[in-house]
Amino acid sequence: VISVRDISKIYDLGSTRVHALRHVDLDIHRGELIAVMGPSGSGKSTLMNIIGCLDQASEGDYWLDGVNVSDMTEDELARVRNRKMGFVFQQFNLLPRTSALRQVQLPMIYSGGEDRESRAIEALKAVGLGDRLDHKPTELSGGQQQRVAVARALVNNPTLIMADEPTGALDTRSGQELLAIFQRLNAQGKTIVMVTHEYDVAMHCRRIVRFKDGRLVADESVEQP
Amino acid sequence: VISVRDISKIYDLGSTRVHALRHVDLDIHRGELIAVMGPSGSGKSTLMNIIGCLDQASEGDYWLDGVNVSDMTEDELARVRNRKMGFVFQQFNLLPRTSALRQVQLPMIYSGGEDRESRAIEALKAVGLGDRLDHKPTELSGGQQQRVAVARALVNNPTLIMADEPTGALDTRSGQELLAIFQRLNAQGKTIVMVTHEYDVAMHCRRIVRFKDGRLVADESVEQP
Ligand SMILES: Nc1ncnc2c1ncn2[C@@H]1O[C@H](COP(=O)(O)OP(=O)(O)OP(=O)(O)O)[C@@H](O)[C@H]1O
Ligand SMILES: Nc1ncnc2c1ncn2[C@@H]1O[C@H](COP(=O)(O)OP(=O)(O)OP(=O)(O)O)[C@@H](O)[C@H]1O
Ligand SMILES: [Mg+2]
Ligand SMILES: [Mg+2]
Repeated sequence: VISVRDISKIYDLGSTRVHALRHVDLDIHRGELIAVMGPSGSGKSTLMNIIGCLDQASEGDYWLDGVNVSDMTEDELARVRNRKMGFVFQQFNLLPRTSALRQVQLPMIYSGGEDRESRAIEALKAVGLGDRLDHKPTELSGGQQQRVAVARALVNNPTLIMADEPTGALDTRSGQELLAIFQRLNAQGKTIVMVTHEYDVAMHCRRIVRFKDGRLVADESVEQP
Repeated sequence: VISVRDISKIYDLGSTRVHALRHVDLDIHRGELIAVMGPSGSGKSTLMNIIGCLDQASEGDYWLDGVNVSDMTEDELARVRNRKMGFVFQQFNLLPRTSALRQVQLPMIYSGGEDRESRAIEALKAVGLGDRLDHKPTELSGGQQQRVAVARALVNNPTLIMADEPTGALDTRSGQELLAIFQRLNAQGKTIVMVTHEYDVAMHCRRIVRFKDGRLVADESVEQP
């Protein structure tokens, strides 16, 4: 479903050039559950942003469901992002003055439907925030904000879920509960790509790809016990 | 050095009241290395903000070095925060348009000194960001932003370091390097209080306090092997 060929990303800051990604090749098939690991600054979020159609590569090609993304119009890209994908950002990217309930309803603005509010409530209950619906980000703990970001990414039933360190701000138990949600969605056929630096989380995925200095350096299946 | 007695924090949102902290008693002595753990939303950041003089309790008393903090003037509080304490925020709280080098120099504005820039460079090199000095937050990875926040907290040589999940965004190895920095500072006599949900990090501290639903429920020494 995702095919990345020779993708490079270079940031030009005038005095220096940062090669955030170097010649990355990667194929992701429908229904996979993949962990993306690697040191801080190795290019994981950069790749997630390119795959999530939030950023463009400097070089190389990216095919999503057989269509070359650089051939898509702005509208097509926006529709793909909104309908096919759910994205959990590493820093949550919540609107600062918006309640949890409204944050989670945002992706449904275009898909519409009468039951937006009840679907948003369901999504927030599923991540344990049923009693925080009207709290704004400053009225939520770090882990609670992360869970709002997850609920928002899942509410439109996307087929492709991109999660950039979705358990980073959570204690072990809340992290395991979130992982169980992702595993259940994967069992329903959703494709899940998760950046994580936690070994337990990676062990619950079926494939691990590793980055180092902008390059993909390892790609291995997880042994099932 | 820190004495917290019967501290409670209640948020009144009109329709609901959230008891973020309930009757917390805690003593922290000079030179301790303490891990603060507990589920998401259990009150850890709230307590850190009160101890860090960034917020006030609704009830109870807090003595810092023998002085009751509620008797301090705004100026005295500001001076304490700036000189005695280094605070690493759970969400880093970096200025969005400011380079790493300037972010780290901010705490030194009042303490002044000719060597501000070289001290900031040293602090950034110590966390592995010597080659990212002029990058702004949007030009840094999540883990790099976290490390800028740590460098900023340490640059003024504070005697009390409060770190709210300082390794949350870091891969295992960068996290271990950061922990080694904290251990070295503690060996020099600095008092360190660290919120973490990572067991390895907690095991490297000498005391673990645990929160649940706003209450302190456990306080134990870490067995030295
Ligand atoms: N806009 C930018 N301008 C310049 N350099 C950038 C920019 N964005 C990212 N970088 C650099 O690109 C590299 C890769 O960043 P990326 O965010 O992908 O890392 P990461 O693997 O997600 O790290 P982390 O685990 O810390 O989140 C980093 O070294 C970073 O400094
Ligand atoms: N301004 C506020 N108004 C209302 N409730 C708040 C406010 N700030 C925090 N809370 C609530 O207080 C509780 C404690 O929050 P706190 O940030 O201390 O948790 P935490 O232990 O740091 O959690 P995490 O591990 O997720 O960061 C949470 O349930 C949160 O929803
Ligand atoms: Mg990242
Ligand atoms: Mg917190």
